[in-house]
Amino acid sequence: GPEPGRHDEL
Amino acid sequence: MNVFRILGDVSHLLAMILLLLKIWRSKCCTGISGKSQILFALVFTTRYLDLFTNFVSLYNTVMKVIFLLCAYLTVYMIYGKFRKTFDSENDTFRLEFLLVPITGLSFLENYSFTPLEILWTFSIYLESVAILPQLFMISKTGEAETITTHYLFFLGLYRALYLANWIWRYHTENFYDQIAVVSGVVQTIFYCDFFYLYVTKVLKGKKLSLP
Repeated sequence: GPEPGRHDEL
Repeated sequence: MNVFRILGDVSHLLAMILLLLKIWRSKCCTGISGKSQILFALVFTTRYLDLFTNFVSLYNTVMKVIFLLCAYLTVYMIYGKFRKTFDSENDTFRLEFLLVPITGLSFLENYSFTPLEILWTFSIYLESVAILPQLFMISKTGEAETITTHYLFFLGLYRALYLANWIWRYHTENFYDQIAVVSGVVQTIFYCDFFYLYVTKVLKGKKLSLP
Protein backbone atom coordinates (compact mmCIF):
# COMPACT_ATOMS: atom_id res chain seq x y z
CA GLY A 1 0.00 0.00 0.00
CA PRO A 2 0.99 3.67 -0.10
CA GLU A 3 3.59 4.69 2.46
CA PRO A 4 1.85 5.29 5.79
CA GLY A 5 0.49 8.77 6.36
CA ARG A 6 0.61 9.66 2.68
CA HIS A 7 -3.00 9.01 1.69
CA ASP A 8 -3.87 11.30 -1.19
CA GLU A 9 -7.51 10.25 -1.65
CA LEU A 10 -10.60 11.59 0.12
CA MET B 1 -6.03 12.65 -10.16
CA ASN B 2 -8.25 11.02 -12.81
CA VAL B 3 -11.76 11.42 -14.16
CA PHE B 4 -13.13 8.48 -12.15
CA ARG B 5 -11.95 9.97 -8.87
CA ILE B 6 -13.25 13.44 -9.75
CA LEU B 7 -16.64 12.01 -10.74
CA GLY B 8 -16.58 9.92 -7.58
CA ASP B 9 -15.90 12.92 -5.34
CA VAL B 10 -18.57 14.95 -7.15
CA SER B 11 -21.05 12.10 -6.75
CA HIS B 12 -20.18 11.87 -3.05
CA LEU B 13 -20.59 15.63 -2.57
CA LEU B 14 -23.87 15.56 -4.52
CA ALA B 15 -25.21 12.80 -2.28
CA MET B 16 -24.43 14.80 0.86
CA ILE B 17 -25.99 17.97 -0.59
CA LEU B 18 -29.11 16.06 -1.70
CA LEU B 19 -29.56 14.76 1.84
CA LEU B 20 -28.97 18.17 3.42
CA LEU B 21 -31.43 19.82 1.02
CA LYS B 22 -34.03 17.11 1.63
CA ILE B 23 -33.92 17.57 5.40
CA TRP B 24 -33.63 21.35 5.23
CA ARG B 25 -36.48 21.91 2.76
CA SER B 26 -38.87 19.31 4.14
CA LYS B 27 -37.84 20.21 7.73
CA CYS B 28 -38.18 16.49 8.31
CA CYS B 29 -35.72 13.61 8.66
CA THR B 30 -38.21 10.74 8.77
CA GLY B 31 -36.81 7.71 7.01
CA ILE B 32 -33.22 8.89 7.49
CA SER B 33 -30.97 6.80 9.71
CA GLY B 34 -29.28 9.12 12.20
CA LYS B 35 -26.94 6.28 13.11
CA SER B 36 -25.54 6.06 9.58
CA GLN B 37 -24.97 9.80 9.59
CA ILE B 38 -23.14 9.56 12.91
CA LEU B 39 -20.94 6.82 11.40
CA PHE B 40 -20.19 8.99 8.36
CA ALA B 41 -19.20 11.90 10.61
CA LEU B 42 -16.93 9.46 12.48
CA VAL B 43 -15.46 8.21 9.18
CA PHE B 44 -14.48 11.72 8.09
CA THR B 45 -13.23 12.68 11.56
CA THR B 46 -10.90 9.69 11.84
CA ARG B 47 -9.80 9.89 8.20
CA TYR B 48 -9.10 13.62 7.94
CA LEU B 49 -7.03 14.07 11.08
CA ASP B 50 -4.10 14.73 8.73
CA LEU B 51 -5.96 17.79 7.44
CA PHE B 52 -3.33 20.08 8.97
CA THR B 53 -0.29 17.83 8.98
CA ASN B 54 -0.33 16.38 5.47
CA PHE B 55 -1.04 18.89 2.69
CA VAL B 56 -1.85 17.02 -0.53
CA SER B 57 -3.47 19.77 -2.64
CA LEU B 58 -5.88 22.67 -2.29
CA TYR B 59 -8.63 20.50 -3.77
CA ASN B 60 -7.95 17.76 -1.20
CA THR B 61 -7.99 20.19 1.72
CA VAL B 62 -11.08 22.07 0.55
CA MET B 63 -13.07 18.88 -0.09
CA LYS B 64 -12.11 17.44 3.30
CA VAL B 65 -13.39 20.58 5.03
CA ILE B 66 -16.62 20.53 3.01
CA PHE B 67 -17.20 16.83 3.73
CA LEU B 68 -16.64 17.35 7.45
CA LEU B 69 -19.00 20.34 7.52
CA CYS B 70 -21.72 18.47 5.59
CA ALA B 71 -21.45 15.42 7.83
CA TYR B 72 -21.68 17.34 11.10
CA LEU B 73 -24.40 19.65 9.80
CA THR B 74 -26.48 16.61 8.81
CA VAL B 75 -26.03 15.01 12.24
CA TYR B 76 -26.93 18.33 13.89
CA MET B 77 -30.11 18.62 11.79
CA ILE B 78 -31.21 15.09 12.65
CA TYR B 79 -30.42 15.12 16.36
CA GLY B 80 -30.74 18.84 16.94
CA LYS B 81 -32.91 21.06 14.78
CA PHE B 82 -35.42 18.52 13.46
CA ARG B 83 -35.12 15.90 16.18
CA LYS B 84 -38.92 15.84 16.65
CA THR B 85 -39.27 14.32 13.17
CA PHE B 86 -36.56 11.72 13.73
CA ASP B 87 -38.12 8.24 13.97
CA SER B 88 -35.60 6.63 16.29
CA GLU B 89 -37.83 3.60 16.81
CA ASN B 90 -37.01 2.53 13.26
CA ASP B 91 -33.32 3.41 13.54
CA THR B 92 -32.43 0.45 15.73
CA PHE B 93 -29.27 -1.00 14.17
CA ARG B 94 -26.82 -1.91 16.95
CA LEU B 95 -23.73 0.20 16.19
CA GLU B 96 -21.57 -1.80 18.58
CA PHE B 97 -21.94 -4.76 16.21
CA LEU B 98 -20.03 -2.65 13.66
CA LEU B 99 -17.68 -0.60 15.84
CA VAL B 100 -16.22 -3.43 17.94
CA PRO B 101 -15.11 -5.78 15.11
CA ILE B 102 -13.93 -2.88 12.94
CA THR B 103 -11.85 -1.43 15.75
CA GLY B 104 -10.30 -4.84 16.30
CA LEU B 105 -9.66 -5.35 12.59
CA SER B 106 -8.02 -1.92 12.19
CA PHE B 107 -5.53 -2.87 14.92
CA LEU B 108 -4.83 -6.21 13.24
CA GLU B 109 -4.76 -5.27 9.56
CA ASN B 110 -3.13 -1.93 8.77
CA TYR B 111 -0.13 -0.53 6.89
CA SER B 112 1.66 0.67 10.02
CA PHE B 113 0.91 0.56 13.72
CA THR B 114 0.77 4.31 14.33
CA PRO B 115 -2.23 6.26 15.72
CA LEU B 116 -2.91 8.19 12.49
CA GLU B 117 -2.58 5.10 10.32
CA ILE B 118 -4.80 2.95 12.55
CA LEU B 119 -7.43 5.71 12.63
CA TRP B 120 -7.24 6.00 8.84
CA THR B 121 -7.66 2.21 8.53
CA PHE B 122 -10.57 2.32 10.99
CA SER B 123 -12.25 5.00 8.84
CA ILE B 124 -11.85 2.88 5.69
CA TYR B 125 -13.34 -0.22 7.30
CA LEU B 126 -16.10 1.82 8.97
CA GLU B 127 -17.10 3.52 5.74
CA SER B 128 -17.72 0.15 4.10
CA VAL B 129 -20.45 -0.67 6.63
CA ALA B 130 -21.66 2.84 7.60
CA ILE B 131 -24.68 2.65 5.29
CA LEU B 132 -26.00 -0.57 6.88
CA PRO B 133 -28.17 1.16 9.51
CA GLN B 134 -29.80 3.15 6.69
CA LEU B 135 -30.40 0.09 4.51
CA PHE B 136 -31.65 -1.79 7.59
CA MET B 137 -34.09 1.05 8.35
CA ILE B 138 -35.45 1.00 4.79
CA SER B 139 -35.90 -2.78 4.95
CA LYS B 140 -37.71 -2.31 8.27
CA THR B 141 -40.07 0.47 7.10
CA GLY B 142 -40.40 -1.25 3.72
CA GLU B 143 -40.11 1.98 1.73
CA ALA B 144 -38.03 5.11 1.16
CA GLU B 145 -38.77 8.60 -0.11
CA THR B 146 -37.63 9.11 -3.69
CA ILE B 147 -35.14 11.83 -2.72
CA THR B 148 -33.62 9.40 -0.21
CA THR B 149 -33.14 6.85 -2.98
CA HIS B 150 -31.32 9.44 -5.11
CA TYR B 151 -29.09 10.19 -2.09
CA LEU B 152 -28.30 6.48 -1.74
CA PHE B 153 -27.72 6.08 -5.47
CA PHE B 154 -25.02 8.79 -5.63
CA LEU B 155 -23.53 7.58 -2.36
CA GLY B 156 -23.20 4.05 -3.73
CA LEU B 157 -22.03 5.32 -7.12
CA TYR B 158 -19.16 7.29 -5.58
CA ARG B 159 -17.36 4.23 -4.23
CA ALA B 160 -18.09 2.28 -7.43
CA LEU B 161 -16.35 5.11 -9.32
CA TYR B 162 -13.47 4.84 -6.85
CA LEU B 163 -13.09 1.18 -7.85
CA ALA B 164 -12.62 2.38 -11.44
CA ASN B 165 -10.16 4.99 -10.11
CA TRP B 166 -8.11 2.23 -8.40
CA ILE B 167 -8.06 0.13 -11.57
CA TRP B 168 -6.93 3.22 -13.50
CA ARG B 169 -4.23 4.10 -10.93
CA TYR B 170 -3.01 0.50 -10.85
CA HIS B 171 -2.44 0.51 -14.62
CA THR B 172 -1.11 4.05 -14.93
CA GLU B 173 0.98 4.55 -11.78
CA ASN B 174 1.20 1.05 -10.34
CA PHE B 175 -0.70 2.34 -7.27
CA TYR B 176 -2.41 -0.36 -5.18
CA ASP B 177 -4.06 0.40 -1.82
CA GLN B 178 -5.28 -3.04 -0.77
CA ILE B 179 -7.15 -1.95 2.38
CA ALA B 180 -9.10 0.71 0.49
CA VAL B 181 -9.80 -1.55 -2.50
CA VAL B 182 -11.06 -4.54 -0.50
CA SER B 183 -13.22 -2.29 1.69
CA GLY B 184 -14.47 -0.43 -1.37
CA VAL B 185 -15.56 -3.67 -3.02
CA VAL B 186 -17.42 -4.76 0.13
CA GLN B 187 -19.02 -1.31 0.43
CA THR B 188 -20.21 -1.32 -3.19
CA ILE B 189 -21.58 -4.87 -2.88
CA PHE B 190 -23.82 -3.73 -0.02
CA TYR B 191 -25.50 -1.33 -2.47
CA CYS B 192 -26.13 -3.92 -5.19
CA ASP B 193 -29.66 -4.91 -4.21
CA PHE B 194 -30.50 -1.25 -3.69
CA PHE B 195 -29.09 -0.41 -7.16
CA TYR B 196 -31.31 -3.11 -8.63
CA LEU B 197 -34.42 -1.70 -6.95
CA TYR B 198 -33.39 1.86 -7.88
CA VAL B 199 -33.03 1.03 -11.57
CA THR B 200 -36.10 -1.22 -11.85
CA LYS B 201 -38.43 0.95 -9.74
CA VAL B 202 -37.35 4.50 -9.01
CA LEU B 203 -36.05 5.21 -12.52
CA LYS B 204 -39.41 3.98 -13.82
CA GLY B 205 -41.18 6.56 -11.71
CA LYS B 206 -42.37 4.10 -9.09
CA LYS B 207 -41.88 4.52 -5.36
CA LEU B 208 -39.21 2.34 -3.80
CA SER B 209 -41.05 -0.19 -1.69
CA LEU B 210 -39.54 -3.46 -0.66
CA PRO B 211 -41.50 -6.66 -1.31
